Amino acid sequence: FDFNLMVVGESGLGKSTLVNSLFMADLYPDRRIPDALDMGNGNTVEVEANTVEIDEHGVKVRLTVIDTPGYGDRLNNENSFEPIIKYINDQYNSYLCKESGINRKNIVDTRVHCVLYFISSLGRGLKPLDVAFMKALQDKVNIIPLVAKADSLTAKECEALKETIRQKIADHGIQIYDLMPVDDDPSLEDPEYVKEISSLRASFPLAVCAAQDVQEVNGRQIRARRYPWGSVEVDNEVHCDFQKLKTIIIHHLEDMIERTETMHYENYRVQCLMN
Amino acid sequence: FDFNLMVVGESGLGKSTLVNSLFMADLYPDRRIPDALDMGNGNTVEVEANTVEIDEHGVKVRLTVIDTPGYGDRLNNENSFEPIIKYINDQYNSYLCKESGINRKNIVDTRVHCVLYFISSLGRGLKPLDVAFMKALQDKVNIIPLVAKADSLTAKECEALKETIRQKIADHGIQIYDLMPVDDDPSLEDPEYVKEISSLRASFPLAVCAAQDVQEVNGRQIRARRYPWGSVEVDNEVHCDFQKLKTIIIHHLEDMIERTETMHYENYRVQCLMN
Ligand SMILES: Nc1nc2c(ncn2[C@@H]2O[C@H](COP(=O)(O)OP(=O)(O)O)[C@@H](O)[C@H]2O)c(=O)[nH]1
Ligand SMILES: Nc1nc2c(ncn2[C@@H]2O[C@H](COP(=O)(O)OP(=O)(O)O)[C@@H](O)[C@H]2O)c(=O)[nH]1
Repeated sequence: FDFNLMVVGESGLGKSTLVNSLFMADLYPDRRIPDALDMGNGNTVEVEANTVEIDEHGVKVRLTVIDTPGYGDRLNNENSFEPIIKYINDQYNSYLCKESGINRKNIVDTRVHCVLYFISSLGRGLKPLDVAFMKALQDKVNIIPLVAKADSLTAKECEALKETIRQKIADHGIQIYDLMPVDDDPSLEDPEYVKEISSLRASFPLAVCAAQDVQEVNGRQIRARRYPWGSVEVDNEVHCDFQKLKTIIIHHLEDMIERTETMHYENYRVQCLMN
Repeated sequence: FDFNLMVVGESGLGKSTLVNSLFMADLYPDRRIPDALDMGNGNTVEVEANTVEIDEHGVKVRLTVIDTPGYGDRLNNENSFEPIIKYINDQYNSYLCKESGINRKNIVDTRVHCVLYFISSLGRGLKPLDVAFMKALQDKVNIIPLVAKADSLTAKECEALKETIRQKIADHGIQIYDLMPVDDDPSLEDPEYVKEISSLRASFPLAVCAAQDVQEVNGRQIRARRYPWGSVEVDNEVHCDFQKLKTIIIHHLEDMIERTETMHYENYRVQCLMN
């Protein structure tokens, strides 16, 4: 099946490293790293898609990663997400046309099923752009906010930052993809499942690290970032939430597709019919 | 004597931690940490000064730290450094008036002697705002660019980032405070000194880390950032350039004051006379 993952955040937040690490694949084969300074000249945010076939536990997924270079990198970021909203709506529009077409059997679903939204670990929480983005897109697409480069935060700073972000998200009434099953979902009757979901949600937003290099640490070959003072082990749940993120994404691919279909796409369809 | 140090960079780059660590003092006693989101509403960049008397090796210095909250934190940062330029020029103007006044004996020098400019370690080098700032202020004040939160960079990434930044600075012909003595300076005849200066300059821009907490690391009490995977020792030259920065600042306080007087202030004075 098709899964379309959009990745949004300022350049240098480790987005491509994370996505490649999540799916153990090079999802940016022709990437030319744009010179951040060229983007200061009022160029618009680009939207670029790369598709790769991956195999997750025997399930074949045609994964498309949608990159948004230029987001948040300008001197003036006031229109950073217009092109992104346009892209998302264009996919809904295209799907709507195909659905109402004669040949409905083999529609290729290009709708964005999930946005990984990278928040800088540098600042004090959400920047104005982060809040504006999430408010504008929360009812159009599933958003998973992530704290990027979590290895620049001590355990205490990380928890404080997560708390600050959770508070801001609550204050602004922002709806993120947070694994909350709908009220009548049968899974809510399984206390083990509810407990697992609650504990995952308690660590939102997930603070991630990523690395593509395999290093030898204590005699084992693992993915890590080696510093003079120690190595951050990407798969170590004490070091960062990478494993949590991987678990969530792999287990919820279909749920995210369904929520896009029944909630976000439905909103779009209804809005179109009303206009 | 008076030394006026301005600190510029996006919020959360560790500026106040660094300044406090450099001078072993709390230079931000009444600091209220602004909510980054309140600043998205087009408020201007503030300029705030705090003065403290410090003792450096028996030399009494009246150190004023000038903070610039709001710089680089907006959705639209196009006017981020106008207030800063204005502040710098105001101090030159005020000095000019005092100098031409009757009582010239006890002029308090409020001119900015040095700007510590913090560059984010997240991105790929200089952002458009960084270049714009340095180009606009290079002939008005001594600028020392720093890579902030250097502990999020591996040794290899750090060197690559420094190289990228040095190249950009050279491409744009930006003049930073880089310890280069003027051509006829007698110190140039001392090969030891030249060697030491060259090696310091080769590690520009300095990549700094800071910490105010004293941690016990391997039985010693030292300033460090403790992570689950190891501790970054601020004073350890293998870990970051904090010690280099401290050395440079302490040894060049008077040189920076002199350069402000004979170069930057002189430029200002001449410009005033011509207009
Ligand atoms: N400190 C830290 N650096 C990272 C991490 N992940 C990637 N990087 C580094 O950040 C830089 C930019 O990464 P990249 O994935 O190209 O960022 P992108 O522009 O957001 O796609 C590279 O030098 C990476 O090695 C991380 O988790 N922590
Ligand atoms: N990773 C890292 N974090 C730091 C460093 N220095 C300070 N911090 C942390 O960054 C956060 C913001 O620091 P602060 O000095 O208040 O930043 P400012 O807004 O630029 O003045 C605090 O949680 C600090 O503990 C550093 O060198 N590396």
